[in-house]
Amino acid sequence: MTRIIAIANQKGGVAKTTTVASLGAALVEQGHRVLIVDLDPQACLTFSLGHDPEELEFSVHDVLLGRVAPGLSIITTEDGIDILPSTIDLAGAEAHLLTRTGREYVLRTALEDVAAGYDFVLLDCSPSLGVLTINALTAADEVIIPMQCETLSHRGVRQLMDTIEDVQRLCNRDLKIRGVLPTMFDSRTNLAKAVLADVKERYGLEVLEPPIAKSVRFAEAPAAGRSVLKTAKSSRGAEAYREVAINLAEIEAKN
Amino acid sequence: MTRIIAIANQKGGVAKTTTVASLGAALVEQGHRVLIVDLDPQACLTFSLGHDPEELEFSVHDVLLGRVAPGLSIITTEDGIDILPSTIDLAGAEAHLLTRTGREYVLRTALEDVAAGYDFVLLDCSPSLGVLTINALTAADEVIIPMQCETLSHRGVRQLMDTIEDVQRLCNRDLKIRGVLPTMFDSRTNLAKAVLADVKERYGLEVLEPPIAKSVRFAEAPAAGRSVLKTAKSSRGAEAYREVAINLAEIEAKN
Ligand SMILES: Nc1ncnc2c1ncn2[C@@H]1O[C@H](COP(=O)(O)OP(=O)(O)OP(=O)(O)O)[C@@H](O)[C@H]1O
Ligand SMILES: Nc1ncnc2c1ncn2[C@@H]1O[C@H](COP(=O)(O)OP(=O)(O)OP(=O)(O)O)[C@@H](O)[C@H]1O
Ligand SMILES: [Mg+2]
Ligand SMILES: [Mg+2]
Repeated sequence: MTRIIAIANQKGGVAKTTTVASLGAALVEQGHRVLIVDLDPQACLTFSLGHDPEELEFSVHDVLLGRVAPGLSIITTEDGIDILPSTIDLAGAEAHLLTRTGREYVLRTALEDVAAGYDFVLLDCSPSLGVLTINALTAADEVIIPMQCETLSHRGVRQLMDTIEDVQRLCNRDLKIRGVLPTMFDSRTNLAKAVLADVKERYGLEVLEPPIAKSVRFAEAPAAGRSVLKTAKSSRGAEAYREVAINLAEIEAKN
Repeated sequence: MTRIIAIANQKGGVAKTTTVASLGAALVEQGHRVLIVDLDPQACLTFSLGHDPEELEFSVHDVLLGRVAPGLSIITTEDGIDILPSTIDLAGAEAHLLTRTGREYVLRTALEDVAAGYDFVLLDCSPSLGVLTINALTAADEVIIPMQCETLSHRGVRQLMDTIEDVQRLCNRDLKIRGVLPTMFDSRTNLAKAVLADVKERYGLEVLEPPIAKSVRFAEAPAAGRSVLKTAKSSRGAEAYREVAINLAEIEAKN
C-alpha cells in the first residue's frame, strides 16, 4: 500500500529538501522502494542527489503539463532512491497551471501511473503555498511539517494549517497530518523547546521523533551529491533520520 | 540622495529578513532615515519588528494595486525604522499583477512618492523570483545578496544573476549589484570559506564585510518584536551588522 507523503512548510530553509533526501535514503536502506518528487523550480533536491538539472531531458514540469509520461522522467540516484527531478522550467508551471481547470490534481493524476511501484513517495515542496504545493497536498495521503522551532517558523504554521484545511475540505478529504519534524534543533536553548511545546499544544499536532539536531555534516552532503546517510554514515544526524524513518514506516498518520 | 536597496536571494532561510531588520536598525542608529518594505506575503519582517499583520488596515498589497497611497500605509516601529508592511493579501498580488501591463514597475512608481523622505529604502524579498521580487529589482538602485555559503545557496546564485541581468537589460539599466553578504557564517569550517571564495571568483562579486557569524541571539529578536541590535545590543551579531551598515553608507555600488 503506497504511502504518498508531502514534506511542506512555506518558510524558507527549514530543511524540507534535506528531510526528503535523508528520509528517502533511510527508507531505502531499510528495504523500502522509494520515489521522491522535486517540486521546487530551484531543483535543490535534484542537485543534492547528484543530478545537474540543466542536463536533464525531462522533468516533473513536462509530466505535470502532460507532455511526457512520468515513467519516462523518473531517474535513479546513487543513494538508491528514484527521483522525478525538477528543472528551472518548473518556474513556468505556476503560470501555465493557473488558468487550467482541475489544476490542483495534475500531480495526483500523474502519480497514479507510477505510485504502485513504490512503498513511499515523498514530495519536496518549495517555500510557498502556490499551485505546486497545493498539488502536493492534493496528491498526498499524509503531510510532514519540518520546523526550525524558532519564532519565525512558528508564525508560518497557522497559515500552513489553514491551507491544509482548505485542501482537506475542497480537494483531498483523506489528507492527514503526520506531524511536525523538529529540524536544525538546538536542544541547548529554551527557545526551541518552548516553540515546539507551543506548536504541539496550540495546533494539536504530533511531533515526530527524534528531533534532528543541528550538525555541520549536513552541509557537506549536497556537495558530494549524496545523502548525509552516505557522506556521514554514523553521524548523529544520519542516525536521527534513520530512527524517524523507522517510526514513520511503523505508524501511519491518525488524523 | 535616497538609496533603494533590494535584499534578494530566492533560496529560503538565508537571513534576508534578518538582514533588512538589522541593517535598517543599524542605519537608524547611525543617524539615517530608513524605510523598509516587506515584500513577502508571509510578512516575517512585519512580524519581526512588532506588528501583527492580521491587525493591519493597509499593507504594501493595497499600495501595489494602487488602492492606497504609500504614505497612508507606512507605519513606525520601536526600532525607529519606518515600514511598509505586508499581510497575507500579498499572496494574491502575483495573480493580480500577472496580467497587468507594466507590472514590473508598480513598486518603483509607488516608492517615487515617498522615497525622498528617506536616506535608505531596504526591500525584503520572498524566497522566489516571481513578480514581487522582479518589482524589487526594478525599483532598486542596488541589490545585496545574503548568502549562507553552503552548497545549496551557492547553486542559486547563477539563477539570481541571470534574473538580475534580465532586469538590467529590460527594466532597470541602473541596477547595480552591491555584493554578497555572508550570513550565518561558520568560520570554523572550510566549506563556508570555499563556497564564498568560489562565488567571488566565479561571478566577480564583491563581498560585504564583515560576515555575519552564526549566533543564537538572532532567534530571540523576532520573539521580542525588536531587531537584534536592541535585544542583544553588544553581541557579535549586532556589532557585525553595525559595521556592514557603516561600510554600506560610505560606499555606493560600483557595478
Ligand atoms: N540538521 C541540520 N543541521 C545543519 N544544517 C542543516 C540541517 N538540515 C539542513 N541543513 C542545511 O540547511 C540549509 C537549508 O536546508 P534545506 O535546503 O533542506 O531547507 P529547505 O526548507 O528545503 O529550503 P527551501 O525553503 O529553500 O526549499 C541547507 O544548506 C542544508 O544543508
Ligand atoms: N546569523 C544568524 N545566526 C543564527 N540564526 C540566524 C542568523 N541570521 C538569521 N537567523 C535565523 O535564521 C532563520 C532564517 O532567517 P530569515 O527568516 O531572516 O531568512 P530569510 O532568508 O528571510 O527566509 P525566507 O527565505 O523564508 O524569507 C530565522 O529564524 C532567523 O532568526
Ligand atoms: Mg528545499
Ligand atoms: Mg524572509
